[in-house]
Amino acid sequence: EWIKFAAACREGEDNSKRNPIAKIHSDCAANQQVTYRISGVGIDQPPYGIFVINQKTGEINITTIVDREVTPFFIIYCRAVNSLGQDLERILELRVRVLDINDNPPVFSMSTFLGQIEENSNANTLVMILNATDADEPNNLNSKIAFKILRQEPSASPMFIINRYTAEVRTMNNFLDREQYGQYSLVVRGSDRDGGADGMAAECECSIKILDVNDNIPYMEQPSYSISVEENALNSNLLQIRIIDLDEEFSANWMAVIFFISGNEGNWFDIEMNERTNVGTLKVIKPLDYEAMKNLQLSLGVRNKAEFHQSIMSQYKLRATAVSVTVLNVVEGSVFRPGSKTFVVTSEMGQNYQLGDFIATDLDTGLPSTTVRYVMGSNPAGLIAIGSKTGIINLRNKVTVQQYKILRGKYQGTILAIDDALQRTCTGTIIIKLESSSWKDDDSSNKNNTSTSTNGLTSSDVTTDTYKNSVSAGTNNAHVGHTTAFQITSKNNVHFGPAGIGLLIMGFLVLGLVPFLLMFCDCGGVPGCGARFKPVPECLDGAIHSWTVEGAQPKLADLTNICAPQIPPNNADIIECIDNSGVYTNEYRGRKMQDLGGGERTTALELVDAVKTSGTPKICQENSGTLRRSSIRECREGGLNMNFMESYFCQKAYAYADEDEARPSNDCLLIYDIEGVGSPAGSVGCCSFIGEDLDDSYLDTLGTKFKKLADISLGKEVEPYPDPDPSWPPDSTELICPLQGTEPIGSGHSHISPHFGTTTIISESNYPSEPGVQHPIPDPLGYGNVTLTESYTTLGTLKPSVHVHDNRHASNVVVTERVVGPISGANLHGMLEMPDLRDGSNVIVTERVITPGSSLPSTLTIPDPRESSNVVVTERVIQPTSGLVGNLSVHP
Amino acid sequence: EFQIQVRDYNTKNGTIKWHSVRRQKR
Repeated sequence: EWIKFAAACREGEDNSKRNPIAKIHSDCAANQQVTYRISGVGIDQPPYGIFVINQKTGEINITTIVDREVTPFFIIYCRAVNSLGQDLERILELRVRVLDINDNPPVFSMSTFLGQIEENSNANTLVMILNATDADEPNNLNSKIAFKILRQEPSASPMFIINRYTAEVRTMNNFLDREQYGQYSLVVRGSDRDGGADGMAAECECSIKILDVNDNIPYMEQPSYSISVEENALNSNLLQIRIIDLDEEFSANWMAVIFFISGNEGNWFDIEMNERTNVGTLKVIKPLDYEAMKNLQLSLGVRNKAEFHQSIMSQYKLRATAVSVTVLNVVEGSVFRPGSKTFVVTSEMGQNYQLGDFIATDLDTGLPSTTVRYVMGSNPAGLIAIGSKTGIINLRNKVTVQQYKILRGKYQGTILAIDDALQRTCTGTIIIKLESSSWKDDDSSNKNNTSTSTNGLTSSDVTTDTYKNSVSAGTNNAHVGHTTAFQITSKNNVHFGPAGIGLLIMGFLVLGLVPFLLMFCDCGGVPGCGARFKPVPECLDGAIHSWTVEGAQPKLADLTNICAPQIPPNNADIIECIDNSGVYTNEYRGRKMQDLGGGERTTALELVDAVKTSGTPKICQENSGTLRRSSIRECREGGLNMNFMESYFCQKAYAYADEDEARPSNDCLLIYDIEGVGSPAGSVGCCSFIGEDLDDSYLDTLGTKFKKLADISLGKEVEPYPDPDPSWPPDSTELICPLQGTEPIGSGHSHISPHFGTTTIISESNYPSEPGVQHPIPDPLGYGNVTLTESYTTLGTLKPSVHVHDNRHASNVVVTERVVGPISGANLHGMLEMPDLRDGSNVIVTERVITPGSSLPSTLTIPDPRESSNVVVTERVIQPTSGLVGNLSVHP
Repeated sequence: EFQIQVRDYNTKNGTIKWHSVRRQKR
C-alpha cells in the first residue's frame, strides 16, 4: 500500500513550471524500444488531459491548473509497453496529491443563529453551538476554523464565551438577567487557519433570547389597605389590589395569586385575579353582620402562579399585607326569627284560647321588636287573631267540624309585622295542626272529646306530635315547638312509662357494677398472671428494665464518637473545588480571558484578575495565574490533577500544532509537585503570558527557578551557566538528570551529581496511582523530583527532525516536558516543534509522550508503552546561533 | 525494474533532484 503520495502539485497554481513532475523508466529500455503510457483520472478519464506523458522519455507533465476541492488526488497508472503493445512491466501507480491552498473561506450554515437561555443559568452553561464549514482540505490548517466573539449587544459586560474550536457558546457567568436585558446579539467570526492573520474569515450573528425564570417576588402596590363595607350586602368589587412583579408579563412567573393568611374565617371574602392586569378584586361573597363584627382585619399574602426559581427560593418570605375592613351598620328593622311557628289545636280549645305568641325580633338590637304592629295576613277560615301590640295569638272561636273539613286538618296562615316608621313589613308563618281525633264526626267527636279530656296519654301523644312537627320546621322551631309542647303538657301530670322506668333501673345497675368490673380488669398485665392490678414498686424505676436487660448502656465514649462530619469553616473553598477538565481561551473585546470550565461560577472580575495577576506561585496560598482554582484543588487533594494536565497539554499542543504565523514565545506552564507517601502537598503554578502588551513586572517576584523558566519562555536572555560537561549533548537521558547545584523543589528524592555546574533543574516525583487518575509517569531520568515546563511557540519554526546543540555555550537549562495521554484522535503534528529561544542559552528539552493512542507524525516512532516502562520520545538541544545538527533520537 | 522518479521541489539552489518512489508497507 502506498502510504504517501509520490508527487504533489498545488491547486490553483500553474504547476507547469515544475514539469516534469515525475518520470518513469523501465530497465527494458536498455535493449528495446519502450513506450511509456499513462491512464486514469485526469488523463483518459474526466477531467481529461491534466497529465500527459512523453512516451519516449517517460516524463510526466501537468498541463492545467487543478482544484483540490474537485479532485483531491490523482492516481496515474504507468505502463511500459513494447512495440507490440505488450506490457513489459507490472503497472505502477503514481499518486499525485493536490496540495491545498486556502482558497475557501469558512461558511456558516446560517447567517443568524437563534438561541435561548434561561436567566440565572450557571456559568458555562451551553447556549448554542454554531456551525461553519470550510471546503479546504480537512484536518488541515486551511480548514481549521477558530471562532471568536467580535461584538456583543448590549455591550455592557460580556456574558458569553465561545469555544474556539467547537463553537459552543456558553454563559460566562450566572448573571444573566432577563429583567435587565432580554436579548443579546453576538457577532461571531470564524477564521480558518485556526484564526491566523492569513486566514479567511466569515461572520455570523447570534441572537440569544434570555428566557424568564421566576426570580422576582411579587408584591402589592400598597403596603396596606383600608376599606369599609355595609353589613348584609354582597359586593363584587370591594377593592382592587394591583400586584407588581418584574418577571415576564402574562407568564406564570408574573401572574400573582393572592391568598388570605388570616381574617377570613367566616369565608365572607373572596379574591378574583385578573390575569391580564394582575389586579386582584376583593369580593364580599357572604354578608357581614355589623352587630356581630364591627371591624375585622384581613391579612393577605401574594405569590406567583409558578414556583419560585431556586435562586430566590430562600429569599421568599411570606409577607402579610393588612386590609382593614370596617363594617357599616344598616338599619335592618324587624324580622320573624324563626320565620314560622307551629301550634296544635284540639276541639277542646274554645273561643279566645291563647295559643301562644309570635313576636318579631329587632335585628338592630337583637331584642323583641317594640316598634311594629302585628296584623293577620292570610288567615284561612278566620281561625285565629293576633294582638296588634303583643303578638299573642288567640283562637277566635272553637274550631268546628266544618272548619276542620275545610282546612283538612291543617292551617297555614301569615302574620305581618309592620314598622310604620321604617315602612317595612316582615311576614311570619303560623302553622296549626288540628288534632284529627277531635273532629271525626259528631258522635265520635263526643267520645273523643271525653277521652281527650280524660286520657293523659293522649296529651302525651299530642306533645310528641308537636315535637315532631317542630323538628320538621327547623332547629329553632324545634326549640319553640318544644316550648309550646311543654306549655301544653304542663297542664297534665308528668309520669314515666314502663320503658322509662326500666331504663332508669338499668342505669343504676350499670353504675353499681363499675367498681366490680374494675377489680377484675387486667389493665395490661401479663396474661396468665392473674387479673389484678400490679403494685408499683417503691423504687422510682418501677417496671422499667435496666440497661443490662435491654442491651449495653451506651458508654460516654461511644456517644462522643457519634458526631456529624466536620465542615470546614470556609465553605467557599469547597465550592471552588471544581474540575478543570476543559481549558479554553476566548479573546473578548481585546481582552484575553480564560475559562476553566467545569461548570464553576467565575465572575468576569475574577477572569480579568486571573489574567492580570498571574504571578508568584506560592504553595497553596497565592493565586497563580489562570490556574488559581486548580491550584487550590490540587493543594487540597495533595496531588496533581492529571485530567487537567492532560487537558492542558493536549489542548496547547493542538492549538499550536499547525500554526505558523508569527507569535511571541510567551506561554509557559510551570509545575512543581512533590508527591508520594509522607511528602508534603505539591503545587501547581502557571504563567500564561498572552498578548503583546505584556507587563512582566511580576516576574521580579518569582522565585529563581521560575523566573528562569519564565524568561526562557519569553525568549529573554538568561544568565549563562558554566559548561557542565564536554560530552554535551547527552547520548542518553541520564546525562541530563542529576546536576550539581540543582535546587530541587520540596523534599523529594533528588540525586545530585557533582559533575555538573549550576543548572536549573525543575523536578517532579511520581504520581501515586489512584482510580480515575492517570498512571504514574515512569521517569527514565531516575531522579526523584522533576518539574514540568511546557513551552510552545510558533516563532521560528524548527522542523521536528532538527536536533540543535552547541556545547560551546556553558549555560544550560534542562526543561522537561511531558505530554500525558493525548486525546484520542488528536493530531499531534507539530507539537514537538521547539521555540526559537532568541539569543538564549542552551536548552535541553525532553519531551515524552505516554500512551498516545492517536495519530502521530510518521517521523516519530513511539515504542509500545506496554512493553517498556519508560518512553522517551524526543530530546533536543537547541542553540539558535549554531548550525542545525543532530537528529531525532528516540530512547526506548 | 520499473521505477517512478518524482521531482524534489525543496531544493534551494534550483537544481532538479529526483527521488525514486518506492512502495512501502503501512
